[in-house]
Amino acid sequence: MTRIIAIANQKGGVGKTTTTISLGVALSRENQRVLLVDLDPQAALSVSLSLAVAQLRETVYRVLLSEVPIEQAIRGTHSGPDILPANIDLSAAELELAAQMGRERFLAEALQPVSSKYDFILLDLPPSLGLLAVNALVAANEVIIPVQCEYLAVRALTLLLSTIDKVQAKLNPQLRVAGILPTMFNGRTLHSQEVLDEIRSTFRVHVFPMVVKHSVRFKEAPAAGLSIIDYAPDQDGAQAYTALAKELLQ
Amino acid sequence: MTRIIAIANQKGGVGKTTTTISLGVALSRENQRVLLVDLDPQAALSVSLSLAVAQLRETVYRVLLSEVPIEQAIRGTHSGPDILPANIDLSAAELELAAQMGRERFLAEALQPVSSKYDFILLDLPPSLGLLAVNALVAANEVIIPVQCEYLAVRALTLLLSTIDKVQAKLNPQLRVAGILPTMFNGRTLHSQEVLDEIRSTFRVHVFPMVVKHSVRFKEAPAAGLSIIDYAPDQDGAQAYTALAKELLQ
Ligand SMILES: Nc1ncnc2c1ncn2[C@@H]1O[C@H](COP(=O)(O)OP(=O)(O)OP(=O)(O)O)[C@@H](O)[C@H]1O
Ligand SMILES: Nc1ncnc2c1ncn2[C@@H]1O[C@H](COP(=O)(O)OP(=O)(O)OP(=O)(O)O)[C@@H](O)[C@H]1O
Ligand SMILES: [Mg+2]
Ligand SMILES: [Mg+2]
Repeated sequence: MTRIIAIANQKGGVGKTTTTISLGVALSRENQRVLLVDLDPQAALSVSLSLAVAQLRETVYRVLLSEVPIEQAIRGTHSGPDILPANIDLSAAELELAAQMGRERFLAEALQPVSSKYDFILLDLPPSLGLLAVNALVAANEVIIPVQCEYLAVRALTLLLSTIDKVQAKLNPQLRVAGILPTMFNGRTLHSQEVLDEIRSTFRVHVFPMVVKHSVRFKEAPAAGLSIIDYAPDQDGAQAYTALAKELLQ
Repeated sequence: MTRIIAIANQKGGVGKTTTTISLGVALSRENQRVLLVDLDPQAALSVSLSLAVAQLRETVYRVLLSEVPIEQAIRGTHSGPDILPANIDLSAAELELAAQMGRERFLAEALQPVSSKYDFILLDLPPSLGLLAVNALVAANEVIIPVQCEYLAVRALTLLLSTIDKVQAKLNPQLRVAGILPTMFNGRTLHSQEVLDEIRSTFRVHVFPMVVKHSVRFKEAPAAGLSIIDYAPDQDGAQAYTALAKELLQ
């Protein structure tokens, strides 16, 4: 059964794209067949894997509009996983789909022809709770929530969990939260630890035992077109994502 | 002449909201009359200034729909500036305005009755380049662009500047970029400095001379309901924003 995991958090810059790439590559190193889906018009996922997105004609946007078959838009990457890329055209998707019947199910239907080819499909969401995010939550059976341990994160988490509850109630009963992943963690400050403790005690959701610490290697890796797993394999960051992959495979 | 400044960058988590609050408070300490406008449905600006946003009936959303007069929705804050707050209702705005005539001008028209009361109106944008962002770029006469000095920032900047060019050409000839502000700067790594140098040499846009360094104080300040100017006045962060306010006042 293909595990389709939405990497979700409407707050900006909390590590969704980094988690999608790093976890995706870590899973493929465990011999899993992995597809990464870029659902953000800003296409950071696609760019970080060295795709020249502006010139792309076959993207997730055109797949959602049934203009291109999904098999044609999926490409390999040099890191291991396959990718269904995005570019700025996707910014038109929400408006275009908004008026259509079954508008929350376009992605679920688009993934149908290929899902059996993969063990894991990871969906990289944009920083919003609009129609693209809802499509992802309807297509997915699990959600991983990267969270930056700082004050404002708790409120965003509350809103996200209530949105997931609504989607589960009305559109996708199988949806469950696999866990919260603390990211960009600064172990040397009390603030991060306090917020992490608050998250663990406040929410009835699993919080993964591993924490992804802040490291400049994450900033450098996209410039090299590599995931952290290939760029700095011996450091904490790569090890945290490898541990997360193993935890998911248990 | 009221200076209306859009704090813009479609990339998530780069310091837009932090810049709006910190610069706004710094300007009010220079005896400027300041209004902060929250244009993000996630309402981090409003929350950081201790507003209970969920209960708010008078928000920027209802002002844009002409359901509430702007004077009624504007509130004072304990930090100095006034605020026109947001809450999650604003997420319906883009869809609702999309079909209406003059849809890019709603904010400009909404601000008209009050702009002469203020020396500065700062607009806090969401992490996207949708209709709310375009409304802000049409209402504004200047743009400040907070930029995190890392690899992916340069691409986002290119897209933002081309969007500003388009708005200037088609909708708002007065719009100009006041400058790029390097944020969350990690002075100890070569990567940040390299990206900053690349930004300075690549773009024909002013890059402000001050840099806002990374500091955990910024993470703690919203928990105290304070801007960095009040929370940690003697540290680099507060001084960088105070210097930015003075530079804008020259
Ligand atoms: N552990 C980490 N340490 C340091 N930097 C990190 C870490 N994880 C991610 N980053 C960097 O922080 C920035 C934001 O991360 P990322 O793009 O993954 O967040 P995001 O949630 O996908 O953002 P958006 O909401 O804009 O899509 C990127 O430059 C990324 O390289
Ligand atoms: N100089 C800094 N040092 C450390 N943390 C910072 C700094 N500036 C901002 N932050 C923190 O980083 C996080 C993101 O900042 P902020 O919310 O201002 O970004 P944003 O661009 O408005 O995000 P979004 O795209 O989600 O609206 C916040 O928790 C904020 O407190
Ligand atoms: Mg992302
Ligand atoms: Mg913000």
